[in-house]
Amino acid sequence: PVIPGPGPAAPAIPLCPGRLRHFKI
Amino acid sequence: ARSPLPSPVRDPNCDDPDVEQAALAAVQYVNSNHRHGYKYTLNQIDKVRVYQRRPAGEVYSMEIDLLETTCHVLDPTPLENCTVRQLIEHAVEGDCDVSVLKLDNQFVVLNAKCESSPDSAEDVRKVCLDCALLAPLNDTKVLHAVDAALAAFNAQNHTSYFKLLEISRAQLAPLHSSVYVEFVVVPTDCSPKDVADPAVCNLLADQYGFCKATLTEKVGGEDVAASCTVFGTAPVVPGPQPDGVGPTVGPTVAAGRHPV
Repeated sequence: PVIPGPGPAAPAIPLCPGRLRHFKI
Repeated sequence: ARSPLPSPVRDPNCDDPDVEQAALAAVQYVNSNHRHGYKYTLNQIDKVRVYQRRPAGEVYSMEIDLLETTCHVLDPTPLENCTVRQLIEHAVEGDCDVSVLKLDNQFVVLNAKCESSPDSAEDVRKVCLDCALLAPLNDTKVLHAVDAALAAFNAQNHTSYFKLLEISRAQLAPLHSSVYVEFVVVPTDCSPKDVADPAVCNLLADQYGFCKATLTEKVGGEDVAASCTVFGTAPVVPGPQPDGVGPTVGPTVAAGRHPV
């Protein structure tokens, strides 16, 4: 029996918004 | 006619090194292209999308959040030495949409559209019940405080008569018992003593003073304390520092700055 490989990797979700450098208003 | 194919795009992470470099180039562009108010520093990169540009290069289309610092835009202090205005000082944020071209590893800003907005009074009250709040720059109490502070400064100063260039910031303490103002002045070719008509005094080019002052109302009168830092090569005679002034400007940190 052929074991199906893992499906296509999910597209990498861009990490946004980025890091907070000071504080949020 | 077929519309040109959209150029291929990529969506990098907002904290990728090249994205941060593009954002810092935009911050430098913003600070060098406005002549009033304060320098801004990068707080957060909200969004970024990168477009291929023909024949070469990439365009970073970004949304960035900035925060106001305590350095006036005319202050030669490097941005990295400028303190971010804190929440209890009634912070101001900037929101910018920018396009930055990356070509041969150089970042060039193509355009930038920014809006600034102060924190809400409610949010300031959450962190500080009795902190002074920002006031309109044309408030009559603000205008009076600046007039009184500039008159007091000119009365102390012995070399040059200073004129007002810009009221940069004003705060009213609760119950309006005191007014805290920051403003920019320019030295003139008049001596403080012989100023009959300030209109005849000519501004000395490329020299500025950044002043901080507090006017406090008291029974039967008012107290005003002002201190100014002069940028550039204005002749400076260090005047007596008024005691009780608001946050005085720090010692000279950059060539050409002289607390007076």
